[in-house]
Amino acid sequence: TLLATIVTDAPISTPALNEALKYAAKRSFNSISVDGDMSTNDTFAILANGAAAATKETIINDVQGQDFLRFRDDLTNFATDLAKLIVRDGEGATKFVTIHVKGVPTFEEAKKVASTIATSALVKTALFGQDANWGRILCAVGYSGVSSIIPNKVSVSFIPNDGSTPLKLLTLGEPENVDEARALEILKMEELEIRVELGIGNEEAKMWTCDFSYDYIKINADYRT
Amino acid sequence: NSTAIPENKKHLVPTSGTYPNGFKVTGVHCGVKKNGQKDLALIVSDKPCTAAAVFTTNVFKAAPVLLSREILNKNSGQDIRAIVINSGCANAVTGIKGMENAKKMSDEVSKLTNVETSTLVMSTGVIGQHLPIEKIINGINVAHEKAVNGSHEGWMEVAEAIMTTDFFPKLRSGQFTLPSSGLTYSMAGIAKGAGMIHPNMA
Repeated sequence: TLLATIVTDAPISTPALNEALKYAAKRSFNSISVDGDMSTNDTFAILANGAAAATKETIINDVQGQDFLRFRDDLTNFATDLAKLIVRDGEGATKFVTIHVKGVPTFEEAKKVASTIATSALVKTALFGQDANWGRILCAVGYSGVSSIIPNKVSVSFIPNDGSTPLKLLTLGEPENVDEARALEILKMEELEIRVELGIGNEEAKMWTCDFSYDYIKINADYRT
Repeated sequence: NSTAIPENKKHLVPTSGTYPNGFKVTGVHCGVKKNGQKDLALIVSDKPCTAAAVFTTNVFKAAPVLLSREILNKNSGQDIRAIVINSGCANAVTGIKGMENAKKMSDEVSKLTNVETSTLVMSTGVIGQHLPIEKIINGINVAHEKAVNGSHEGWMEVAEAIMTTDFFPKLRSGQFTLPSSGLTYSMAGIAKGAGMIHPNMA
C-alpha cells in the first residue's frame, strides 16, 4: 500500500490545492510501480494550514498565477522525491530504474507503454540478474496495447546514471551488436534508465520502477501470517 | 524501526529537516503490531487546514479511504485539523464494523482537537482483519499528549509508525519561496510503501 501525507504552512485555497495535488499525483505517485499491484488503501493527502502567511493577501488562489504555478511545481518535485523513495525501497530492490518512453502520439499512450515495461516480471527479474535482455523490453512494448506502434521505428537504449555513453540495444527495429561487457557495466549500477523511442509522435512519459529481489519474494511469501 | 535500516539504504533517511509551522506530530506503539514497533502516527494542526486527497481506484476501497473521502466532501476540503494513521492492519474489506472503527478513530482525534469531523484516517497492513480499536483509541490519546511541534524526531516517529514491510522510513522536508509574494513556506512529507505498489489514485 502507498500512503503519503504532505503538510505545508503555505496559505492556499481549497480549489487551488486540489488542482496542485491532482497535477502532482499524476506525475509522482501515479508514475511508480514496484510490483504492478494496486492496493485497497492507496491515499495521498495534503494539508495546508496557512501558518506561514503574514497577511490575507498572500493566499494562493489564482491557478494561472506565478505563485500557484511555483507551488504546484514545488509540490510535484517534492512528491516525486517521496515516490522515488518507495521505489528505492521496493522490499529489498537492488535497482532504481527510470523507464522513459519517447516519440509517442499522446502522453497516455507513452504512459501505457512505460507502465507495461515497468510491470513486466521478466524485465524486472532480468534487471535483478543484470542481464541485458532487451528482447523482454521489446516484447512488453509490443503487448502494451498501443496500436500505432510501428516495429521498424522502435529503438531501445540503456542510459547509465553516471553520464557515460548510452548503450544502444535496438535501433529502428534492428538489433545492435551489443557489447555485453558494457551492458553488464551499466546493469551493475544501482540506477539506470531504459529509454524507448517509438518514433511515431512527440509526447513522452516516465515511470520509475525497480527489480524483483529475493527479499521481495521472501517478504511476500508469508506476509499475512 | 530505524535500527533495522540496511546499510545501503541509510543514506536515504534524513538526520535533520526544516518543518512547517503549526503542526504537532508523533508516532507511538499502540499494540496493532505484535513486535512492539511503532504503529500509530498522529499529525495535528494548530489551525484549520485546507485539504485535498486522491485515493485508490481499486473497487474494494478500504474503510478509511471511504471515510476520508466522505469527510473531505462534507467539509468541502476545509477545516481539516488532523490525520491519524495506523499500520499493521489495513481495515480493508471489513464491512460495516470496519467503517465504524475508521469513524471511531477519526472521531477520537476530532474530539481531542475540539473540532468535529476534522480528522482524516489512513490504515495500512493486512487486509480482511478488524482493527483492535480499543488499543488504537488508547494510542490516539497517548499520541495526542506526546505530539510536539516541528521536531525532526517527531517527524521521524511519524515516518516510522506508518511502515509495514518498508526497509526504511520515508521522510522529506524543505523550504520554498514564492516568486510574486516572496512568501517563504515549508513542506514536510512522509510516505510508506514497499510492496503492492502500482497506484492509480484519483
